[in-house]
Amino acid sequence: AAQAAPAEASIYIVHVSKAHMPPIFTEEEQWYSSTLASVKGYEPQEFNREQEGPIYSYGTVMHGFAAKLTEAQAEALKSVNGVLLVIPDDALVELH
Amino acid sequence: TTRTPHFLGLNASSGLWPSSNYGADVIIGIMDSGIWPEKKSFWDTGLSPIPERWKGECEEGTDFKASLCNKKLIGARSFFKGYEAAMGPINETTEYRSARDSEGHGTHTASTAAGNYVRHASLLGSAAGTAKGMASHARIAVYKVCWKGGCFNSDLLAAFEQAVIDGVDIISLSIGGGVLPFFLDPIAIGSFGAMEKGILVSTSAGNGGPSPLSITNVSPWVLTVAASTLDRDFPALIRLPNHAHYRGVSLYDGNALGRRQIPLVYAGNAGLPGSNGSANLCMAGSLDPADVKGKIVLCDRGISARAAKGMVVRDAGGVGMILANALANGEELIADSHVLPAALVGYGAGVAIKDYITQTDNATANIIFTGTVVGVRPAPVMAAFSSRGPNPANPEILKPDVTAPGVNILAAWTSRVGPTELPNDDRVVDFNIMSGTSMSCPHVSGLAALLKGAHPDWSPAAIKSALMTTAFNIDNSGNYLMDGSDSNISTPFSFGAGHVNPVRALNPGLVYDLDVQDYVDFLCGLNYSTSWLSTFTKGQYKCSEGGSAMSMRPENLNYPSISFVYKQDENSTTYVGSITRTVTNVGLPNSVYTLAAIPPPGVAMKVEPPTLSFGRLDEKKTFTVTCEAGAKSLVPGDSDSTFGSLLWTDDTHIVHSPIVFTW
Repeated sequence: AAQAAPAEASIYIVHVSKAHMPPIFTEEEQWYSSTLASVKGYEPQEFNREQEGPIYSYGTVMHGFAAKLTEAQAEALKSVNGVLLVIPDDALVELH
Repeated sequence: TTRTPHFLGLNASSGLWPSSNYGADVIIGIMDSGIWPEKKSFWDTGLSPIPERWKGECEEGTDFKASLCNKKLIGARSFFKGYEAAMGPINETTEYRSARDSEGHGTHTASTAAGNYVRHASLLGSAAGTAKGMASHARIAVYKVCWKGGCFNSDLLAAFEQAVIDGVDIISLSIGGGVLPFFLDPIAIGSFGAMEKGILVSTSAGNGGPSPLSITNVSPWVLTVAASTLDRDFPALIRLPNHAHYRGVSLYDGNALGRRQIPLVYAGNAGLPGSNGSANLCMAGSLDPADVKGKIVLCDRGISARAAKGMVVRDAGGVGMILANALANGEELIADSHVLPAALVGYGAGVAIKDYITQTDNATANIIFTGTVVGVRPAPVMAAFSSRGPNPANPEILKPDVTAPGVNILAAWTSRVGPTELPNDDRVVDFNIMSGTSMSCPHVSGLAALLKGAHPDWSPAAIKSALMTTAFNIDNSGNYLMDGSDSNISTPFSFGAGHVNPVRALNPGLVYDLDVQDYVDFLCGLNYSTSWLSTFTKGQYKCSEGGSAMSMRPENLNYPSISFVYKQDENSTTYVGSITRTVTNVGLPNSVYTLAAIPPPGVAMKVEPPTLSFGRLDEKKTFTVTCEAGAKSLVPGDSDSTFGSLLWTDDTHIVHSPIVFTW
């Protein structure tokens, strides 16, 4: 089934090392959006942060963001400088 | 809750309640399914102004105005961006796109931890009394992260972020998933970040018991809570015409069946054609009304919800139900608010009643409902459903940590669904009786809030240590805690250090303290890569440079329980290993603690030094536990464990740690 729908996007949690944030960015959110645009194949001016950008940016309990990505995009993200881990948000969590 | 404060020894005249001012300065973040804010448990009668340091908000959303917050409910937020991105828009015909609780679970857990006093509380007459949370003056901040389709980790992490920023002191988390490596586990990551900021995270152990290795939420920086019974019951008597009678439980409090004998049928013999052997479980659409109408139906427990089976029996024309435990449920009895007169019986009684039906042409029965009784013995008993160790991620850390009341707990409930949670149950109740480690967890969250109130300078690890080292493992009959699944003696794999004892936790004497660097070194000891470690440290901590390989061994984390793991191989004949611990004196300035140790059977154990002398408060002393044991003949992949104890005692304190030795 996964092979039949290769472009289907799901949620990923992305851990980053903030020490690797390029100095051209002043805020983490800019870096995250730019990184996402690069793996999603958008030119920065086309990138719609509202629709394509991070779902959440995390800066307190972890450094990174959550985003909706295809499997290929998630794979591409892993080779971006400063990205530590890309984890699918597919672990079942339930009320006890 | 109406009974657990008494069962836990909390009282208004002395101890943890007055010492902590009922937790008035403490803020508990509840990450759950939301809250029904209008319930009396969340009124702010008698509460002082909100602590000035609070930065949280009451977010507006569907059927949720900011004005619903008050001095009790001081924050309410909902997190659904991850859920909606994955599942599509929230269906607002079935749930609220806000912190309002359409499930009931979050309302129940929030009121258990910190609900205000409510007189004349009950569920349809059962468990009547004055309901109150463990920390009745503590403040509640709700972070709704669970929706009809589940709880998404991206939302959960966002809630952790916000709770830390808002300034909560305790996080209560009655949710969980499977056990993952810590760096892949968002609950482990979020709770580590909370711990860094001095926030204690209390989590539920899971309901996967009695299977071994079923424990969840196992990271050492969270407090993992198992579930056990309290000394209250809701008896129902099943009477057969052959003078046999069997004890069950029921929340049905009426007299609908009278005292007459009523025809009795086993559901397995009353199935519709094509029910494919599911009729015995009273699955939807499986019963033949011609066989069931006007009768009491005996159903087997399993697959579908207990209360749902009662609905199936009622819809097929049955007038009552006897629900029989499966073998795995043993004799543990959980009460439900069934929609018809019904009672749950243990496995043995179920077998006996089925035998009676088989051997009798016109079987009949009657169910006598006797209401609520307290002072039940033995109690506590470990719940069969409560998840069990050993810890599948790191057996060097014993999990669960403690047990607390989690069976038949009355607490506040949503007005959106009835007490059975079934779609056709349109009864509206202010309180509901629920069972699960979800119910035991907020008890401990509330107790932790009280300890935080009484000792504002204590670290999360010190609060956890106080709860663990003062826990007990003797029930109210004077015997070791029993296991509800098989009526045998239970072990630390089910209760951890034991049952919480808040009276003693206020003044534990010694604590096993830990700081962020200790947990980082624990992760270093697991040979974490730089990337994995950075998911926790965020570049702010490194493995201790001066730390030896010894100090970074996972078993040397300064944990309040002790676990030796003998990783036997073919050539191994003997294990000799040592574990160190450091205790901090939080009792009296000049005190001397002496050792009383019970080695695990089959293990030679030595503790050095056997006496710890303290000259001042906050002084630390280190001791070493050395164990020696021979190899065991085990099936490859199997393991065996034995249990002992280590106690440090002075004139007034007993500081207890369970010891586990695993081959």
